[in-house]
Amino acid sequence: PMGPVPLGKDHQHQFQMLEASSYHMPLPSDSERMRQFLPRNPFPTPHYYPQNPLTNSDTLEFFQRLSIETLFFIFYYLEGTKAQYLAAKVLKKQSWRFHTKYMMWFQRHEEPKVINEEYEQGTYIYFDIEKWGQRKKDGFVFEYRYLE
Amino acid sequence: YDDPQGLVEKSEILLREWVRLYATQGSPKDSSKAFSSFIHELNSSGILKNDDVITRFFRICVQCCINQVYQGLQAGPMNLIRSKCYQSVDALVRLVALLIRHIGDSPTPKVNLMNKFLGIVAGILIQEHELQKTDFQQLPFHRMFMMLFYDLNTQDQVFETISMQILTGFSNTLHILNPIKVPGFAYAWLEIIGNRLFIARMLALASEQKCWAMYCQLILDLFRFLFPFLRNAELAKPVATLYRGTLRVLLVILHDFPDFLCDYCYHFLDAIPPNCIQMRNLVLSAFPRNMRLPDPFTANLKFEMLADTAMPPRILSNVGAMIQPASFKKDLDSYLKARGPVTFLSELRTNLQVTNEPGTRYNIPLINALVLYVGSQHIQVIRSRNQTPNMSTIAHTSHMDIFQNLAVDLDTEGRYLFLNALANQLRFPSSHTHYFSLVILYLFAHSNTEDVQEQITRVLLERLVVNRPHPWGLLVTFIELIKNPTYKFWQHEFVHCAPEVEKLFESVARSCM
Amino acid sequence: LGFDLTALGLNLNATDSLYPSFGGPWGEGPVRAEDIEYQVPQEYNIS
Repeated sequence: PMGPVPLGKDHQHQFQMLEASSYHMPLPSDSERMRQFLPRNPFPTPHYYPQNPLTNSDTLEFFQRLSIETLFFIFYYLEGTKAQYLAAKVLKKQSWRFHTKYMMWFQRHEEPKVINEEYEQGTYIYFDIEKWGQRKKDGFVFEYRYLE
Repeated sequence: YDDPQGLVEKSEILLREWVRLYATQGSPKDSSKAFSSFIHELNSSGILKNDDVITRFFRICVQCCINQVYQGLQAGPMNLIRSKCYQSVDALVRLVALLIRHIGDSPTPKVNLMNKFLGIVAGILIQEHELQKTDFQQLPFHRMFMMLFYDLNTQDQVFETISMQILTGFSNTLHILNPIKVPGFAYAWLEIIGNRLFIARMLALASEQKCWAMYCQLILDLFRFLFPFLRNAELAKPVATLYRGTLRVLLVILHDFPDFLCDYCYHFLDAIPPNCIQMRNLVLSAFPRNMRLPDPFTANLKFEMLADTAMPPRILSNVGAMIQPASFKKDLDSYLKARGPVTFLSELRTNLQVTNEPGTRYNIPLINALVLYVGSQHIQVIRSRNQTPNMSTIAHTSHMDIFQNLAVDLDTEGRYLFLNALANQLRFPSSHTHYFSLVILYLFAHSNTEDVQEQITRVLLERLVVNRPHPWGLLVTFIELIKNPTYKFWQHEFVHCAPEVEKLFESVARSCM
Repeated sequence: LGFDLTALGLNLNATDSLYPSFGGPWGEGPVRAEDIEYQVPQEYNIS
């Protein structure tokens, strides 16, 4: 019984303003900080590409399936995000350690010969941040070196 | 604005310098290094001299950022100028956040400075909205509010001490900028109140639900804007987009904060158009997080078996105060107590009517409040006699007189609203759901015309045939109506009035069985 | 005005809360881990 009620003049004005603003809708990225690297730019990919993030893609289980290189990539490129946090968590689970002074990830290569307060002497593999520092996207390779 | 000579130019130069420092000497999260050098420049330029100069400086900087967008739009589409414009906006907002953080030691100057900036942005937004009309650009303002909200809600000891004032400041500003006031900002506005951090701070993290009432106010602003457009049900694309976005936000709230919807349900029901059945069902389907709902299809399910039926739902509004005018409320109370004045019933319809225009004849919030008030009073009276509501204890009482009078005396439109007000009480197990379920079934069983029975059925059915969710109390009531032979439901002609209607009832009955 | 609310891009059967990864009123799905700002330990802010 509540038949239609004609829109008043002010509703017409409101609708016009709403309609005009619908041509530049806020995007999810408008509510996110700008990224120095990998800025989020929506791009029309073919419809058969997955258009949404995989479910659970922001969980530890998902990150545990990623390769070490991918985890390093996420850690260094996506600073201050949940992805960086999860990548660091998984790296630690896989016995990597982050050295805050050199900002490098280390992993024991063998049992250290000497352990004291200051350091553990032994051989480690580590991820070379210098190479990374250039952050060249093309031709980028991960290098591991033994550090005595 | 009578800006002092040279202030505009000086401010623009300072802003450009700060944007450069922000981009080069910091990270998206930390500009403390850049700030420690820039603050001296600000100071030596006299910007921090007094309140008036800071206010002008903020206004000039905000206007700069906004102008950049309009200039940029000549250059290309919004996407291209986003990053350029946002760089300035993010930098300006960061500067404001750092000034708030470092100004004085006590909270007051911090809060004042924040509210000053929010007020300036809001003022310029409203002015731009009026000046630019359909060329108005919502995104830079959206960015300004969103990034300032992020900056002021980082885990920082200083901001933690004023977190309630921050949330209050933003809520008040967004309430001022509600969609009815600035419809060109409506999408950005919903994007802000639907933002995950905003929801988190307002509904999850603010202690003791202190921000729930403010968030309710914002949701009501949204419903009030949508009301006339949803009321007519033909949704033009811009409205459909806003409506769909609203449903998504409400679904997150239903899933994560059902108690919020339970507590403020009565506020929302007054603001949702009566034909907006699914969104109303969504609000009514919320039940307290710690409650376990029995399967409504359980055979021989009886309210009396449920412990929750003893308790009333939480009601945050003062229902009695919503019954106006006071003389009407006085007569109502007197009638409930002593069934007098006798004219009360015959004048009831007049008190509820506001116009003679079909479709807008009645005061819906008043009908909702009257039904809730009379029902609450009735439950109390029954309880005071150590009885529980059932078909005999609710019968032949002044309260039921009122409900039966409304069922008989109102026209189709009025009775539709009255029956909806009753059906709106059918939620999770509570003394109200139990009582109002009885009232609906009692009215069905004792009505002397088939019109009333048909309309009761329509009101229940239209709530059941829409997509899920369906409130628990609605399902239980309808199942009782079609199963219990007392109501002779299947004998009514309207059940067989058309093959598809008959099929519909049978399919609903099958799913209920 | 009826929508299939299960088709609005929200996992309504999720056991965890939806709001921490809610992509906003017009997002199509949950936000990605790389979009969610996070309070990471200070030393992770490598830049």
